[in-house]
Amino acid sequence: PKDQAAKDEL
Amino acid sequence: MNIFRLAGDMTHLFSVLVLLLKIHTIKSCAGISLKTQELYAIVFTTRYLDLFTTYISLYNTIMKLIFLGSSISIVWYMRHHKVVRRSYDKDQDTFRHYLLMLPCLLLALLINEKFTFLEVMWAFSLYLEAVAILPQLVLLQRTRNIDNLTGQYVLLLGAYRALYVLNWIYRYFTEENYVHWITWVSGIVQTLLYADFFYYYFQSWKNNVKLQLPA
Repeated sequence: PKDQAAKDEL
Repeated sequence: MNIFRLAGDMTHLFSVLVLLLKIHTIKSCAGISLKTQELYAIVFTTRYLDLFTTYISLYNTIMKLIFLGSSISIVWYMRHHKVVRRSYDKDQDTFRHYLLMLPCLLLALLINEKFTFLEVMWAFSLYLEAVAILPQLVLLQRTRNIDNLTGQYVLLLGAYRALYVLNWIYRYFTEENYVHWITWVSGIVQTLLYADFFYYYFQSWKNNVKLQLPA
């Protein structure tokens, strides 16, 4: 999902 | 995970290690801005609130805990350690960093991916991280002698940001639906803030002279 993608970065 | 992202995380990790090395072994924080370190502690605390809600990977969790723990302990050392705190350039480190926080919070309330507590805090942490280096850059400019470890610390932080930009470009072209304007714009602003420092760092390295920033 879209929301998840950015959150896998630190 | 691509090579730019991994290299970015590793330079970030090294920057923290360089700083901890300076504090632990030399027992000095001369040239390091407590204001910037406090902002980083706030940045990581507000960004990694998702530690409690979302599991991504073991790597992700461990790195988050490292950045949280190290940033908070650096602030503690600079404020409370009986030897380290004496080397803090208090009179030079006068940037009013709390003034940066309100505009970042307002911006996060206005521009976010979703109007929820976690998303607003996440956007706030990105905006604040973009400007968190400013007190450190101002302090560097005021300090006559920039020691090697301090110079390397800022260089590694800048390299970390530049590698993240490459990581976004790579992901944009290799992943579907990978578009994150908030991260990109604040990340690019942040990287540009280092450009001036990079220029003088490489000049001093090329000419083999001690790093000094113009007043």
